[in-house]
Amino acid sequence: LIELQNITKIYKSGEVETVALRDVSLFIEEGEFVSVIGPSGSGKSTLMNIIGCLDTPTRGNYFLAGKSVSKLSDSELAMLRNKMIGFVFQQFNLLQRATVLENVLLPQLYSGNRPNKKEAMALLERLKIAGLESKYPNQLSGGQQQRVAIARALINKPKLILADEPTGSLDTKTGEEILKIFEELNEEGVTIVIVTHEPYIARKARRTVALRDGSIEFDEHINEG
Amino acid sequence: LIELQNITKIYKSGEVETVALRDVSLFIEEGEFVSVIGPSGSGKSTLMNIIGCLDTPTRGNYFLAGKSVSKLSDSELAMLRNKMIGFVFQQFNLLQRATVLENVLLPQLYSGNRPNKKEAMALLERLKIAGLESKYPNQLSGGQQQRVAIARALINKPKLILADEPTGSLDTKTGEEILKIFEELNEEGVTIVIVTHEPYIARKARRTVALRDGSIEFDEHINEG
Ligand SMILES: Nc1ncnc2c1ncn2[C@@H]1O[C@H](COP(=O)(O)OP(=O)(O)OP(=O)(O)O)[C@@H](O)[C@H]1O
Ligand SMILES: Nc1ncnc2c1ncn2[C@@H]1O[C@H](COP(=O)(O)OP(=O)(O)OP(=O)(O)O)[C@@H](O)[C@H]1O
Ligand SMILES: [Mg+2]
Ligand SMILES: [Mg+2]
Repeated sequence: LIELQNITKIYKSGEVETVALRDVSLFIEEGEFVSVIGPSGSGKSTLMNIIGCLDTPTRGNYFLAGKSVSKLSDSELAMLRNKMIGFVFQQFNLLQRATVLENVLLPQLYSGNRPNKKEAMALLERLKIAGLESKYPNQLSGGQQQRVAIARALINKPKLILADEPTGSLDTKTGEEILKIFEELNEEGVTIVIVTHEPYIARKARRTVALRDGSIEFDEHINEG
Repeated sequence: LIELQNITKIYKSGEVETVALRDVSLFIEEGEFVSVIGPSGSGKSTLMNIIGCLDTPTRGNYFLAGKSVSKLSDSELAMLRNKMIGFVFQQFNLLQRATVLENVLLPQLYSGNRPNKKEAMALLERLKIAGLESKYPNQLSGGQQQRVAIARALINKPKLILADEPTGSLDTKTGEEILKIFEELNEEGVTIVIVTHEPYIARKARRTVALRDGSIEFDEHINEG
């Protein structure tokens, strides 16, 4: 499903160059459950942004579902991304002027689907934030905002979920409930890639990719058998 | 140092009322190291905002360093807060159009001190983000932004540090380094109140206050003796 070949990402700001990813190759098959770990600044979010077609590599090739991402037009890329990928951002990125319900339904608008309010409400229920649908993000606690971001990532029933520290603002019990939802989706065939610094989450994945200074330090399958 | 008496906080939005804190009383002496835990939405950030004089209670009294906070004028309150308190926000709240260095020095400008660039650089060094001083927040990783927020909270050498999930975006190793800094400051007499959902951090505090649905569920001293 995901094929990154020799991906390098360099951010330039005036004279300063930051190598965020250095010659990273990574193949993830459909249905996998992968955790990505590594120190702060090691390139995890950058990697997720490239996998999620939100950023382009400086060098290297990326094939998503067999398609060469760099060869797609902007609108083709947006459509592929919108139909296939659910993204939970490290800093939520909710629309401040839209209600919780509107935020959750947004990906449906973008993918040209008729907004399904019933499904959105069912997601809020599952994430234990039912009752908050008419509130605005700045009226929510950090963990409630994070769960709105998770609901939004799930509304289009994506084949691939990219979650960047989805439990960073959640207490352990609520974090475990989120993890359970990801495990259930994975059992239904959804591919899950989750950046986390929580060992209990990394352990639940069947494979762990560790980054350090922009390169893959190790890539291990756990629980083989 | 901190004396909350029967604090209730109700958010009103049109017809909807949310009771974020319900009759909370809490006394914290100078030099204490307190962790605040509880499920998402239980009122932890609301409690921190009231202690940090960033929000006013709907009912009840708050005395900070013996002064009745509700009786101070806005400018007296701002001055007290600025001189005494360092606040690490759950979502960082960095100025997007200011560099890392400018963000860290901001509290010094507000407290009328001459900005001490040397001290700011030393803090960045201690937090392992030296070299990033000329970057803007949107050029940093989540954990780097969190450490800028921590540096900013420490620049005025506050007597009270209120840290709302200061390691939420940090890998465990970096999180432990942050905790060590807080422990060192506490040994120098700084009062620390830290909201966390990480058990390893809650255990390092000498006292844990647990919130549930806006009330104090338990308030226990650990390691007495
Ligand atoms: N500005 C606001 N307007 C309306 N309701 C609010 C507002 N801020 C917070 N709330 C509500 O108050 C309650 C407590 O929120 P608070 O942010 O204190 O929780 P928290 O314990 O910090 O949660 P988390 O662990 O998720 O950060 C929540 O139910 C939240 O929805
Ligand atoms: N837009 C940008 N411009 C310049 N440098 C950037 C930009 N975004 C990220 N970086 C740099 O790239 C490196 C990797 O960043 P990234 O956000 O991928 O790290 P991360 O592993 O997600 O860290 P964290 O665990 O703290 O979230 C960091 O050194 C960061 O400062
Ligand atoms: Mg990141
Ligand atoms: Mg909070």
